Amino acid sequence: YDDPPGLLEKTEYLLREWVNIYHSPQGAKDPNKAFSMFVHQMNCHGILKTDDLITRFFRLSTQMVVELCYRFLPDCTGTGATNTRNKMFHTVDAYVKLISLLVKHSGEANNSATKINLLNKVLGIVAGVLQQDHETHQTDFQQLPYQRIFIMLFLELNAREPILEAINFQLLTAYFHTLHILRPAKSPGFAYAWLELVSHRLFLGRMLGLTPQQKGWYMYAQLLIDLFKYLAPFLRNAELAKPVTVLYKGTLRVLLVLLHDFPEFLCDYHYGFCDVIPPNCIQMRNLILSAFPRNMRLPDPFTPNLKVDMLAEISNEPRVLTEFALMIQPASFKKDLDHYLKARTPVTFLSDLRSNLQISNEPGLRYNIPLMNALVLYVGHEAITYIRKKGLSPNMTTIAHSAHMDIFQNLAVDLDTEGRYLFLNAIANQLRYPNSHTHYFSCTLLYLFAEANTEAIQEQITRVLLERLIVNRPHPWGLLITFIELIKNPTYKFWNHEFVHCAPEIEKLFESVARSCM
Amino acid sequence: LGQDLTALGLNLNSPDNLYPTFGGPWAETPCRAQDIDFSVPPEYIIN
Amino acid sequence: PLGPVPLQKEHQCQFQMMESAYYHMPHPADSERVRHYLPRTPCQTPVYYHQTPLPHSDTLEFFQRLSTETLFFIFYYMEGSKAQYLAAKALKKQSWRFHTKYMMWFQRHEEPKLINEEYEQGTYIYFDYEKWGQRKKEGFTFEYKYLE
Repeated sequence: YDDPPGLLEKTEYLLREWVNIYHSPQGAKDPNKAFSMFVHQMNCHGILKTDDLITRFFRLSTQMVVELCYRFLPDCTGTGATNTRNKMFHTVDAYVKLISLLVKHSGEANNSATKINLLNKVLGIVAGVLQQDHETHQTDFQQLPYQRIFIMLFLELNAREPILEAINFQLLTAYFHTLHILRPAKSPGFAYAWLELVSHRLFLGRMLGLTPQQKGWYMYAQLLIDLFKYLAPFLRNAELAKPVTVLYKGTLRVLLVLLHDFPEFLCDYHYGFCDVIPPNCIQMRNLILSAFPRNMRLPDPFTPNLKVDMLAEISNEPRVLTEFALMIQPASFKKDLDHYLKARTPVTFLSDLRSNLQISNEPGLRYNIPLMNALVLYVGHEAITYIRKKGLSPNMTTIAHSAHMDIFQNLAVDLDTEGRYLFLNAIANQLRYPNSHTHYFSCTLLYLFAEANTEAIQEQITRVLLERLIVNRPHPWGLLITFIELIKNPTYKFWNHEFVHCAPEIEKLFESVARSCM
Repeated sequence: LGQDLTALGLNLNSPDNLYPTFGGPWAETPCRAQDIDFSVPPEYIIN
Repeated sequence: PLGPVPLQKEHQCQFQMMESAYYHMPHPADSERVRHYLPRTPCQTPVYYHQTPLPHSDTLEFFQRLSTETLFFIFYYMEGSKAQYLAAKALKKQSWRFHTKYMMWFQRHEEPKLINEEYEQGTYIYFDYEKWGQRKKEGFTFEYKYLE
């Protein structure tokens, strides 16, 4: 960094000065006065003269604070851990206080730009030091100093003060960018501290609860997607190593809080989440799909003779805040798709479908899952519009004999087992709370079962539903009503199929599920 | 199959929001009243 | 039908880093302000102890049923927290008042002899934080302001 000679010593002196001032009785009694005195010292040492010097000051300070922590950390174990931590935090918290005061007092009181610029600069510097440290120390990397800086700075800058309230959304945005840059896939050694930050009660509260017009939701959704993307390769395999299990359980806890406190958030972003959650991650996906708006009363899916198509909610389209149509790539494929949906020709479009979806011959990785998901939801969404335009509403009759159902039936027949599994998963991911998508895709799944020309398709449809039902709760409402309809409605002759009786334990399983459903 | 989500230390039946006392992804219990910061009158800060 | 997918090299490296981080997980107190006395440090207690906070233990009603001694303990050793706030509220419900200058609580037991804008004279019990005791004082004069 070829810092100017003497700057390191100067910075060290000033930092030491500030820590002493901050912890002195006078400092405690009148922090603002102490701060202005210190700013004067900074000026005298020329630190605030240029933007570059300010940047170097923060970088050097951050590095010193981190180094200090590294010196303490080896004996941060056992009974003395709390004391050792407090010794570290004695300096770290003072440094954070300095940053927060500088941010608060930078520029004019009502000029938020300078404050946010400084905040972004400091967050960027801390992130940069972290990444360099992560690279350098590798498996000896320590997350604590950075976690402490980030969380304490967040607490400081979320104090109930008018100046801070005025810049709160920009603060959240700055934090979002920083956390996205430091996402687990980029800094795996920081993963646990990252999730601790992202799910801190104050961060959750600000991002999802207190910020008006849900302006923090799309940022939080992105952070969750970062987490899911990181976990995906590890969750993809059944055997979870302990570090993964801990991170996974932590993720479940966060999702449970979201399901309990912000179900609408999970409802709005479910598509984006399911797109990056591995298909075999059934319980976590069920948790997201189980969310339903708080003002909605769900009819008991086990009610005998429940007339789903009489529910008012099934005509309501759910909010899907992910641009799934844009995910249908390449554009030429999208064009062909739209053409086929409109004209139901050429037939070759159907036979080419699989080649558009298949990306390799490697088992387990053959298909472009995001494209499959997008295709299914897009075609379903267009089908509902198409049926409505005819003044009808989706049901077992109106969904049939259309370009949309052509595509679905073709996928059911033409894909191999792996592909069909992903296709059926994409449909099952839409079985949620009462809404037009749930109803349409529930009918579609049952229609595919009824019209299947081979039992293998029917068996796989059953497997996809069953594997979602045999994990611990919660279970999405749409999943339950679809399965109940499948096993109760004689038109599907469910119990006549051989795969229901292929083994005693399977049969017993079906019966026990049926008993609990009927 | 899967986790028993009711055994992760969250009071899922609570009529109140969970996030104000959420203890974090690794905590087995929520935060207690003495863990939660509160803006008390400055006179109360004695230490 | 998807079967397991072997981790790619990149993921294996990520796992190594994550695994090393796993051996120094964040501690609950790392995300909280430093508490002088009772930091947020969970410790194992016998299984027959309550393992989770009692229902409604963060409500005023609950605090009102705590002993006065406990309320003073909470007030002085859990400062800046919701517990301190609730303890103060509960003490006020029992006619305790906080004296800002002496930083002590006092409780008035009988009508004061003299009442005017500035002072009240009467018999008081005040809580002596230093000696952790309560003492009775005749004719004690207080300057105080209400902290409602």
